[in-house]
Amino acid sequence: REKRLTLPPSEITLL
Amino acid sequence: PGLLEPTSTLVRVMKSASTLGIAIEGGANTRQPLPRIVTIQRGGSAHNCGQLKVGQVILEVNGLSLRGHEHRDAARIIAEAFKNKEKDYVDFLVTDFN
Repeated sequence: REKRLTLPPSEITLL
Repeated sequence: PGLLEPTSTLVRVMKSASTLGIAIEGGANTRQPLPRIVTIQRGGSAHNCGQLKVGQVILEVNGLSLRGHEHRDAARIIAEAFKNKEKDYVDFLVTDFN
């Protein structure tokens, strides 16, 4: 399993 | 800066509206390590500029690299660049290559 798949998704910010 | 990113483009967004009008996702320690544009709001400065596109990844803001910055930090850097009254524009170095 690739390491990147264990990273969390990001929140989204409106600017 | 940017010279090692052959597909990158410098986009100057004039502060033509009261909001920048983009939504971003990503940042250090997430699946998307650099902020990616997920929405461009109609009527915002970014939309008026016409050169930013959904899906582009933001490498730099006013020459400052976003690499290594977590999401909230990257969002703050972009927000402060837009609020800074010393410039009537924000320069974005973006790439279509994710």
